[in-house]
Amino acid sequence: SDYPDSSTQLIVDVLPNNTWHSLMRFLDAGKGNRVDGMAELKRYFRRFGYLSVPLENNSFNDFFDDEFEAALRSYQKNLGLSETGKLDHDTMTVIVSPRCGVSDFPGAGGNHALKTTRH
Amino acid sequence: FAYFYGEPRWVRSPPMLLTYAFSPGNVIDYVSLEDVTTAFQRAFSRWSAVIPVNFTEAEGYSSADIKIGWYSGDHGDGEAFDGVLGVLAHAFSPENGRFHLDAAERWAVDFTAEKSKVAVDLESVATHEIGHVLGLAHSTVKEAIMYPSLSPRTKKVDLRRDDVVGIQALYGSNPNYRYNARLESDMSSGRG
Repeated sequence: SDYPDSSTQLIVDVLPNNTWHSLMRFLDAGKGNRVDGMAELKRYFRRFGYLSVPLENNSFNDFFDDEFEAALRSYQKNLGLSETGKLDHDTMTVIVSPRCGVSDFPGAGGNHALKTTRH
Repeated sequence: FAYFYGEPRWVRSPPMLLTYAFSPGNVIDYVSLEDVTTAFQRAFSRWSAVIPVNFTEAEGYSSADIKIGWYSGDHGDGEAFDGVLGVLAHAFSPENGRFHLDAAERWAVDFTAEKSKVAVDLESVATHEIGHVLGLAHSTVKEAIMYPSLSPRTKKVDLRRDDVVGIQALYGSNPNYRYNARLESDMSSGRG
């Protein structure tokens, strides 16, 4: 079940420096874990409105902390995924999928608008 | 469905007509302008079929309401593109009208002719971004046009009930629009 589906494999094929194997290090990571490269995932969440820029040092660390877990749950809820609070297979598959650049909460970093009204 | 903060929308005297144009210096050269225009005409027509808004190509780029162009990397709007896949496109909320596509992608209008395994369907992305131009934000319904992700070599162009209800709440219904029961079942499966 951990093997990537065809769409994920497609992305792996064209992103040799970002292989599924390298992404697998995040698989099932949960609160309290420290995983090399987690800061990159935090920047991804920042870009789409789920995290704000850290106050200290203005840079993200590699710790799976409370703030990241809350952001992850919000992401899973917004993308129609199970709210596991973990970087499970389904969540990682969506993270590596191509997407629209508009923030899921426009205004959290983008300049499209301030925030959304959800119905 | 979701809206941008304040639920911005285009305000025009009825019948509402919005114009669009392609940036003369920011287009792709491996898909003919005719095919690009056709793909966008189909995308616009899907939205105009459900709301009382019509779209037509502008005579000049500078006067167009909706300005469409392909750009690479940092192109000056604070939302840099990132190369192949990743972010595909973005558009701004009403009444800004800017609609940008990542020039690094391999855009396709016909997957039988375009063999690249990273090809992205232009009409699908156009339909999604027009939703932003009109005022819709991202939907949580996977089947909806306004869901934020799209896999390569995937065509997803039909509006779902979530899209239709959302956009009609902003602009009202096209008097010629006829309810399609198939959209209801799509909504049900989305909730499931």
